[in-house]
Amino acid sequence: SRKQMKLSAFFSGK
Amino acid sequence: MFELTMAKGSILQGVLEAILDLVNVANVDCSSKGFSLQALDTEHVVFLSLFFPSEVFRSYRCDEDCSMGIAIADMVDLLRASNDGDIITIKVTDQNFEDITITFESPDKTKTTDMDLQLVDARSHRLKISEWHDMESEYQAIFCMPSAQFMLNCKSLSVIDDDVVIRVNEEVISFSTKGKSGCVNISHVPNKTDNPEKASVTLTHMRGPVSLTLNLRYMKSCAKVSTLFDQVKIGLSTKLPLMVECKIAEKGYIRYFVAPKITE
Repeated sequence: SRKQMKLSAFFSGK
Repeated sequence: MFELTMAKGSILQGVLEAILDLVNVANVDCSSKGFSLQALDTEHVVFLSLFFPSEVFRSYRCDEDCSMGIAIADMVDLLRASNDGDIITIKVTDQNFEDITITFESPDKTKTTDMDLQLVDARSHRLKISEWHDMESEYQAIFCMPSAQFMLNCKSLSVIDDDVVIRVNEEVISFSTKGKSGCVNISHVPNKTDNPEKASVTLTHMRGPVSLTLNLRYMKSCAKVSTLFDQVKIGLSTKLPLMVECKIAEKGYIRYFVAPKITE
């Protein structure tokens, strides 16, 4: 099955 | 003071309408150069960043940089109340930084409607991703295609399944999906040039084959905005979110960054 990634996986500096 | 005017049905209004299915609240930054907007979808899968240079508006004035949170759905509702031919003015005065004023003026200037829209807190929508904007060379592959074709691909695939696999190599750019009822594979043989022709699919940047799986719900949303423009540019990398970009005039853009799906 496939899991949806979140943008936070690419970028931490929110 | 900040003030811009545009005709009813202008491109900004069209874009705000088209982003509504993903975005409730947006952070808007205004400077003398133009109007920019950033927003994150509620599931934190899509980040939207747009910049409208001042010259795309009928008139534009910004004396001092300002930043504000806007409830986009409410703003679109207000804008929808304008009539054909109306000139729309969006204004923020220095004295009052709690709301923005939206004014419609009828073509014969005999009727004016003023509305105030309260500003909201949208600081959580401000991602520091400006570095992504200049990261074209970091993408493994970038291609351009007619935005109507992009929309058609997304619609055709969503009949079968919720996901799309986009694969790019030197020879072919494909959109495919596999579901319970069957499978669809749409392949484009790309041109290879730095000056993409409007009607063709063009590979503009290639560092190696790449493929990503994306939820079609988000892709259809990107496609909806892109159909306001002739061409869409799509960047793929295994280390970055998918980028979907449309150019607005010479310096303007609307960019979506979409997190892909991964196999567990």
